[in-house]
Amino acid sequence: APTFGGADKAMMYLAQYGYLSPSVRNPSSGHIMDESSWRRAIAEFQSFAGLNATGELDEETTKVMSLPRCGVRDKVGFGESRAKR
Amino acid sequence: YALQGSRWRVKNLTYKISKYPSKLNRAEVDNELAKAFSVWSDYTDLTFTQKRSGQVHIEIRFEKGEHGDGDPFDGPGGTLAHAYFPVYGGDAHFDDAEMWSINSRRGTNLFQVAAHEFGHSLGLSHSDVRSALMAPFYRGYDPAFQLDQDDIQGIQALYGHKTQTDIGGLPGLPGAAAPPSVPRATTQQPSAEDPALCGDPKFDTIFNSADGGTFIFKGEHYWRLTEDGVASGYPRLIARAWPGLPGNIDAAFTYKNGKTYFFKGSKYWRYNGQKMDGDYPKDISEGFTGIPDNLDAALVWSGNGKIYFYKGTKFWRFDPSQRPPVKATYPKPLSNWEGIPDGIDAALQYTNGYTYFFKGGSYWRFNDRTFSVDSDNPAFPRSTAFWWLGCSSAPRGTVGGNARLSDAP
Repeated sequence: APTFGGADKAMMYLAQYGYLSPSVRNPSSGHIMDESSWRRAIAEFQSFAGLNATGELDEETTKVMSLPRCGVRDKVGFGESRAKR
Repeated sequence: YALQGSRWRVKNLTYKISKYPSKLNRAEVDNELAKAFSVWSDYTDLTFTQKRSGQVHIEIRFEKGEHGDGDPFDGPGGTLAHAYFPVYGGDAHFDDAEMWSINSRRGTNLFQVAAHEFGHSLGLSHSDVRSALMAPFYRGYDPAFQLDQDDIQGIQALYGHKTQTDIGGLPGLPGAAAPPSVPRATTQQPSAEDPALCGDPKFDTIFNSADGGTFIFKGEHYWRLTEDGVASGYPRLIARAWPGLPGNIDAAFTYKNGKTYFFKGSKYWRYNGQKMDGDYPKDISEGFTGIPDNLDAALVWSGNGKIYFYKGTKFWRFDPSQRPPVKATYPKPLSNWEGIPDGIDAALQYTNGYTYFFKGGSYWRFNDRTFSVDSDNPAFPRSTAFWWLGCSSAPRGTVGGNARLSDAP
């Protein structure tokens, strides 16, 4: 499997599957976010994928991000990040 | 499991393969996709019929790159397929750049991916249970594939159990029994009134057993509910039916492992059926770390299969597969469950897919899909005595309510 590396790719991945705002995926613009949002998104992905939720983009996390998968977002419907029901 | 929030209103669904994969035999693809649909129809009353033309519920296409929905495929590996939830049409798209395979470990197994995508088409989101078909990551070809209990519970939360026993040859499979409707009193066949319950329709706890029975606990006694009220021959002593279990239980639920958990004060008990399942009682603080003592109620919620505990003005979510099982964001205000009062007596995830909350002599029906109390006529809260306990002389609405006798639901 190809190695999935780099914070940019991870950011795109997390946005694609619902862990970060979709605006992060816009390739024509740069994006900056506070560290806590970034770590929270990684931790949520790790938790969903059954990894230790460290909030660190470690090797195991990037490896899981490289796995073939379904294109449907992980966080839809009853996601906890909803601002309003 | 996780429910997206929409489902099909009909159970007889049609599908069409509008664009076949470029490298597979069409008849074999037909066969594999029919098998993938049957994964879900084996456990529900859903049926899936393939059509060659005309309008269908679910359209299936194998496409490369951009294919008109703004979500382009990315070539071999990465994203394999995606599907739309019922509210968005239910269509399923597969990346034709993948090396799709049938009955083979080589390439990407079509059956495995299709069964997963059709779960989305039916209303299931991704599950965080790793063994579930609805987990988001491709797990390869499995010649002995069986739907995970997590997936079964998810699909049955949406469409109910299978009522026909054409899977009866496989022992132990759930779903053979018809889902009971809401127990309610009828004017045609009133149940015998139970003086202890009808006189004071407040109880300690209500729960479903693993075999589908619904039980009410009150003090030292219990009752079994029927479609119309309570079964004859009750009340009976809790201590006789569940040896070792005390009276005045605070809360109870049956988990997806088939075990029933009872809570009282700072202790809990686990039963397999009506037999104690080990050395109990144990401390809630040990077995359910993060959950307080002296609970009001507990249930397993159909929205996500997780355990919810209620006490006073707060609730806690418990997920035994996570560490810690209770997130730091809990407890949360009970007002998040829109329309439900504080200080409930009991709660139940019933077999019809609704969640019920009980307080005093009243109950509220909570719609797990709209996430609010249903606005029916008669309005909620309604009388527990009339609608659950078969007390035909009780008012249909809540005590003091204005529901009329002609207000059939």
